[in-house]
Amino acid sequence: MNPVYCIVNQKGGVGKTTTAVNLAAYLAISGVATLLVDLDPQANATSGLGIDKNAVGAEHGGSPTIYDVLVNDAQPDDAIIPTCVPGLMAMPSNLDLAGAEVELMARVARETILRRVIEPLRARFDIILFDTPPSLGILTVNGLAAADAVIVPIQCEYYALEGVSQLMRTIDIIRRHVNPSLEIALVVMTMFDARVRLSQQVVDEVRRAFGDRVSPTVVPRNVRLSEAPSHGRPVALYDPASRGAQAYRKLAEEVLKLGQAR
Amino acid sequence: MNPVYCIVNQKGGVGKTTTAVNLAAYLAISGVATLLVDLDPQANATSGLGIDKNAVGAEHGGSPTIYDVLVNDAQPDDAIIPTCVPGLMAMPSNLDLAGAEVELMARVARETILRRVIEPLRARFDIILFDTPPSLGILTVNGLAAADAVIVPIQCEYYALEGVSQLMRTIDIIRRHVNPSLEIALVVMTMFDARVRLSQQVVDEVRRAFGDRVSPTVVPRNVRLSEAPSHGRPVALYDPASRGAQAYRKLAEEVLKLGQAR
Ligand SMILES: Nc1ncnc2c1ncn2[C@@H]1O[C@H](COP(=O)(O)OP(=O)(O)OP(=O)(O)O)[C@@H](O)[C@H]1O
Ligand SMILES: Nc1ncnc2c1ncn2[C@@H]1O[C@H](COP(=O)(O)OP(=O)(O)OP(=O)(O)O)[C@@H](O)[C@H]1O
Ligand SMILES: [Mg+2]
Ligand SMILES: [Mg+2]
Repeated sequence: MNPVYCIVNQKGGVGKTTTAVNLAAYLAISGVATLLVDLDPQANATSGLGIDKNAVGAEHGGSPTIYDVLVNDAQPDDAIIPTCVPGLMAMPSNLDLAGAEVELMARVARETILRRVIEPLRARFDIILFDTPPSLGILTVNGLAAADAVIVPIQCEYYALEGVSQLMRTIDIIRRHVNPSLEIALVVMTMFDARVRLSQQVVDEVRRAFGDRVSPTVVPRNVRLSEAPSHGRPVALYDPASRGAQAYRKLAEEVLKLGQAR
Repeated sequence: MNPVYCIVNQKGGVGKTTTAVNLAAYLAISGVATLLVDLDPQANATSGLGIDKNAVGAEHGGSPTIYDVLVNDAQPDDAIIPTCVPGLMAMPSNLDLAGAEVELMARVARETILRRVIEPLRARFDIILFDTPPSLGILTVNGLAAADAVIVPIQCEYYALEGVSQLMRTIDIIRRHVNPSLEIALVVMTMFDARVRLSQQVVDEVRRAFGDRVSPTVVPRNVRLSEAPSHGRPVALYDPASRGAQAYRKLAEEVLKLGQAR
């Protein structure tokens, strides 16, 4: 069964997009047919893959975005475009998506619109990933309802630790009302800085809470990861020898093994 | 006229809370009667000041939170509590606030609920600050509608740069429909790392766009700033000699001068 993963954490700036883009790239590079869906109006995953977010969108004369698919019933196939990575396709986002929260609020079965969109795509792709915005609104809820499991990036910082219990509560609610089989596939520690005592303390605390669901791969703070998006490339194409790239390559191998075990 | 500032940027993890807590602390230390209102359900500003977010809230037997004030008409005065910094009061938040988005959606004049709450408090405080969540939903819109001006933290990273145009668009909309006198008081560059070329490129780009509204004080990446919240203290009390503390002390002086010039 081809897994669908939602990358989620309502705390801002913890590495959701960086994980989505780089994980998707390494999965595709290893031969896995991968789709990355950008559910964030900020469209960082879209631009992190070198796609011009001002050139997409039905209202701007481009191919449809995830907004057009969710809100205006555009064909999902028409919204899927190739990226700079062979084997990696994307369903891009743009600022139109900022309106989706209000526009979808009154719809019948508003939480499962994305699930119905993704269903027919499962046969075409080996793995589907969602990047989500830093909130627990309708877009993230759609991601959680459509996914088989979540991947949770947690930044090695104090404030990021505080938000984890809120996230677990939300996942429980989704499981009870919308998606009973939603699992926690992986917790990924990000922006680890070995020189900072707090980093290790956060890792230890998360390992105590989540046990072996925490990936043994800890993503280090690595400047190449933050430079790559300014070149519109995942780190696999920007600087594959960097420590950041190596961490995401290992993570992709782990996610592949998880998928096969399902 | 006692200014009210909203600290805003929908991009996640750019230093909104760190700026709100540490600016508020240094303003209070310099003798300014300061109120910090936490409009984020994550309640990071609340815990960054050492307030136990599980001990507040009318439904939990504690003093009311901003949620109780906005949604259940609790008295604002009852929700204002002292902090570990003399002269700094706070209106704390907790997870209840996550429900406000939906609960306020159908209210008449939902965008200006906070403005009506804050109006009578202006006489009691020299400066009022709002910390906001990483989204442009009802809570942030309430902050923008109730403020005289915004303070915009921008992280010295590529993705953070992308979100600025969306934020400016939203501020324009608020000005046109809800708060015609809303100004941009200050843009603050955060997490600057002198070893990273990208940092300086982002600073240059933001200065080109915002000119002298960009504070000359650039907040460096400084581990003491990320450690302080784990001790429930602003950096002014945790490590006042650190570079992070010095930057926020200077920023407070600048904000004071701005306030006097109004
Ligand atoms: N391991 C890392 N090392 C260095 N920089 C990183 C790392 N991971 C992410 N970054 C940078 O940190 C910032 C935040 O990461 P990112 O935007 O991926 O987080 P996010 O959770 O998607 O944010 P948001 O909540 O706004 O969606 C970005 O500028 C990114 O380039
Ligand atoms: N100048 C700095 N140097 C080092 N760490 C910092 C600095 N500013 C903020 N941090 C840390 O970076 C993380 C993100 O900052 P913060 O939580 O203040 O951002 P935010 O914009 O409020 O995030 P959110 O969007 O989730 O509300 C926190 O862990 C914080 O401690
Ligand atoms: Mg993101
Ligand atoms: Mg914050």
